[in-house]
Amino acid sequence: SSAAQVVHSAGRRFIVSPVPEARLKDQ
Amino acid sequence: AENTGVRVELAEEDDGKKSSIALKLWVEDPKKLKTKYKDNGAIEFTFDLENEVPEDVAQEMIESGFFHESDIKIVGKSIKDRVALIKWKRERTVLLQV
Repeated sequence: SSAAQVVHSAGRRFIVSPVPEARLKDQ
Repeated sequence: AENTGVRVELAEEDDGKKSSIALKLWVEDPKKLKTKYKDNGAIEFTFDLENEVPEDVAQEMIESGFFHESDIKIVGKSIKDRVALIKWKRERTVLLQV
């Protein structure tokens, strides 16, 4: 998987993943 | 909600009970941001509807390097609009049940 995880110093977890193609077209 | 160029959606089904909910944020229109977006993809995070403030999450995203300080308002507003919509839907559901 290409998901990456960033944990902020406040403890919040940000998970970064590719934007789904279908969602980009849904505008 | 106003089109900020930053889209925030639910990353899970809202059961209407949990105060903490998973959200997903991504940039739809980089031209609406003041600074160049580093194309990080979609950022998934959990948000506590009762105890958290959208602007704080926006600040954490900036500190984590996703966005530049100049874009804090646009990111904060995008989260705020989605959170308001989730809360409104929850309230409406409760009212309909009554």
